[in-house]
Amino acid sequence: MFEARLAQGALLKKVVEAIKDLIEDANFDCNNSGFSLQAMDSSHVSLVALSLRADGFEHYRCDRNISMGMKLANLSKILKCAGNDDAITMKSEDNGDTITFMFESPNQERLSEFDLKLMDIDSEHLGIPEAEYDATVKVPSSEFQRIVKDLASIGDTVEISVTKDAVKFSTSGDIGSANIMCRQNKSVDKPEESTEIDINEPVALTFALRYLNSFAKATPLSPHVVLKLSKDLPVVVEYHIPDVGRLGFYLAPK
Amino acid sequence: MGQKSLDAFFKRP
Repeated sequence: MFEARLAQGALLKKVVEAIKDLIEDANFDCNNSGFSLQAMDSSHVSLVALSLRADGFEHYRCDRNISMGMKLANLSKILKCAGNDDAITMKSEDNGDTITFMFESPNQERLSEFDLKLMDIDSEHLGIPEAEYDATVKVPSSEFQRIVKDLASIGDTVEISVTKDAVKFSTSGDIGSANIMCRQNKSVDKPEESTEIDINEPVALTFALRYLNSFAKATPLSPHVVLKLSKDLPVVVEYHIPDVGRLGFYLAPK
Repeated sequence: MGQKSLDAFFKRP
């Protein structure tokens, strides 16, 4: 049997809101070490990898490895019924065909249960090679969200170029061009506003803004986003979920 | 410029 209780249920709501427009359905894999998901969008251009560690849950039990197929739109419908302050418990029998979501309000006055039908989904687990990246950039997630949104009003693609001191985002389109530079700033007073660059090699890669805007829906999960870039490799756009795990997006370069 | 698929990067041959 699988049973997991997350005191901050809002976190699960935010995860699903961040990925539901990118992937239609996916298998959630549960084992002793935690709750994870790996899925590509239908055009095989981007990949979502979520992992929530067992110790990030208030209670976690998984007797056997199970894989639960869900349609994200349906999961989102159910999680929208949970209050932002509710604790969420997920439960499923080993050979069950449903997963139960239990929502508890903070004062335990309201308890609700929703069952979602599981589905069989063919999915292939991809081996993502461990790589050492040419450049790793950590920027405030709200700043990244604003940059990709602003640039999408000018062009369809963005060139991200990283040097020792700064990361530059550039685009151009029919009406003109734009570039936004963020300088390294290890702000001590306000760590949430820091921009940090770790570089082995200067790198410049071009990506579709449509996907980066979709990834930025994960902004509420983390104060920072980490971009990992290497020449001719997919970018990793990573949101660390404090104390619980990570949500990573991979996007092939243009 | 076309968009590359991730299959080329992550799928084992």
